[in-house]
Amino acid sequence: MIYAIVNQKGGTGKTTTAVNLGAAWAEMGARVLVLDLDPQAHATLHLSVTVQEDTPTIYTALHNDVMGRRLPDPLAPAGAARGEEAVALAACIRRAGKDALDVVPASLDLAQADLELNMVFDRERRLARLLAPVAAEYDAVLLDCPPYLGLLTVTALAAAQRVIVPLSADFLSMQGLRALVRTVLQVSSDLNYRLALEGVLLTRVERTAMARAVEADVRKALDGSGVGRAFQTTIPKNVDIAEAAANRSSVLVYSPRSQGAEAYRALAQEIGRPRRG
Amino acid sequence: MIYAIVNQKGGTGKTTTAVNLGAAWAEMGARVLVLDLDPQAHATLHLSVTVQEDTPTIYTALHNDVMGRRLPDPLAPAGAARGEEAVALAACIRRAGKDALDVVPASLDLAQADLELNMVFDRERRLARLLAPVAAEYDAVLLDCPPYLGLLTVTALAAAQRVIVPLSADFLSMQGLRALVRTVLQVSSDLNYRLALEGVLLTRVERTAMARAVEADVRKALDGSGVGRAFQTTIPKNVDIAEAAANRSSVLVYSPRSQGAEAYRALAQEIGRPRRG
Ligand SMILES: Nc1ncnc2c1ncn2[C@@H]1O[C@H](COP(=O)(O)OP(=O)(O)OP(=O)(O)O)[C@@H](O)[C@H]1O
Ligand SMILES: Nc1ncnc2c1ncn2[C@@H]1O[C@H](COP(=O)(O)OP(=O)(O)OP(=O)(O)O)[C@@H](O)[C@H]1O
Ligand SMILES: [Mg+2]
Ligand SMILES: [Mg+2]
Repeated sequence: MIYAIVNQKGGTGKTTTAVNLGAAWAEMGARVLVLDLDPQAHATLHLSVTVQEDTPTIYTALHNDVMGRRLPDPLAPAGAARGEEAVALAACIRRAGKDALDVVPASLDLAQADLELNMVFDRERRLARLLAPVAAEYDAVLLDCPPYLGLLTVTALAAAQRVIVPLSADFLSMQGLRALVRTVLQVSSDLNYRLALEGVLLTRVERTAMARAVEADVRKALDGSGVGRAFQTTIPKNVDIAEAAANRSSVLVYSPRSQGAEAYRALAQEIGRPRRG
Repeated sequence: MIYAIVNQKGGTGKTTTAVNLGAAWAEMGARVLVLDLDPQAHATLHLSVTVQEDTPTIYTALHNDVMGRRLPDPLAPAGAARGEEAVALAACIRRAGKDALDVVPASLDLAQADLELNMVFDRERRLARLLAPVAAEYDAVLLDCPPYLGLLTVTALAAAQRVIVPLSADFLSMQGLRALVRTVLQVSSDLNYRLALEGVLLTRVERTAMARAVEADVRKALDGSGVGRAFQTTIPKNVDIAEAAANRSSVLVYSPRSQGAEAYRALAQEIGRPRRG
């Protein structure tokens, strides 16, 4: 099952959720791949994967797919230059440094992918095509998206079967939910009929009137909408979660008994162990 | 003085800083304009400006500038269609709902500006040209940027004289600082020689070992770098700041004696009252 972790609002816990939900499923024995689609490469960093000049990343695979797309010119003189060699996504897979899951790393040059993808036919499905041979070997693939609804995020929605929306429990973060749900429905009607909302995850929840009001509003908006639900599990604000990032591991490895680790385990249980396909 | 509020990391307090620093300067008697360059339009919302279908926004001005750019065809038959009428930025200026400052609002369709700007010559300077006739009437113009280093952010850096980088005091937010400083230096050498870093502002600071470590690392990295400083003033994590957004006003108006309001006043003092030009 492929999950896109999406929210155009910045800092709502997308990377934190991709890493820690992935790790909680791995702890349950599932085979998990985290694919970093953000040029900031924070999931890559969070999972202790280092990228050198020549390390193949998601950008290498997308770039070579786009550039290699141009078919050779049948009328060219013999020996003329061909497109770049395609790089299979499988060649980009690395093992996380401290967690029992696999990672497709990102790098800063991924920022160019939006413009490059614009140049090819069927641009929205390029990622889905690259993922197809690989996804079948994992119980769960988690796509960590950047904080904007550009082409990279659209390719993630076109490739995924489920969407998880981390939403930090504050007023501004709540605003973008309607636009995001509309985008998901639009992708599901035009590009990927299998796409459905798995759920909205309230993150960084504190015991304040604000957080309670946001939670109540989000649950009211979703219940009865027919679009999906807000998970029963919420993720509390927990310093171990933030420190785990500095430790470059999931919070389950960094501080296994912490509230943060327990909350992500509860989320993994609530969604259920992912099944291949 | 034109300030770009920039950080590609999401959720670090860009909108919060544009609104509250602007309000603190307005309280000192300065004439302040907040220009919302984020398709999420959170500064617009935070300052109680409502946008209807026909309300001119920053997208209207940019779009009509880009589309109107095409010179009439001197060889076309008489009466042929011309480009769209240019909309002056001054026509987009609104008064904030509860604060004593002016706002150029944004809307969701601003997300198309990146692609449209790509189509014209001198694309990086389109915003600077639109701003020129308006900026002279304000002591400070604050450009609230989206959480990515796309063309919209580049046009803000090309138009500004100073950059303010809000950085929340956590490990992941610290990572992008080097790439951001490099981008600012690149813009200043290629597009806008006046551009300089005003400072890095540590936001959402809590009394944790993590926050202290991040603050120490950031100050060490900047001091002696010759690039700029981290402000002495830091913004504490303060629930009034988050609630002010729900109240659609600055925290200075919502809760004038709060720690959040005092911190932004201290920042305004530290930078000093802005001067026109
Ligand atoms: N429940 C939590 N408790 C404490 N800190 C948290 C929690 N969730 C996330 N954080 C911290 O908040 C910051 C923002 O989270 P994160 O980077 O995962 O958000 P994001 O949505 O991926 O951001 P971006 O939009 O930049 O991609 C990080 O430093 C992270 O460690
Ligand atoms: N010092 C603070 N104390 C408490 N809450 C804060 C503080 N600063 C910002 N916030 C809250 O944190 C959230 C993120 O802040 P904000 O939206 O200003 O960040 P941003 O960098 O503009 O995000 P984006 O990257 O999505 O544009 C908001 O809900 C805001 O109200
Ligand atoms: Mg992220
Ligand atoms: Mg913002």
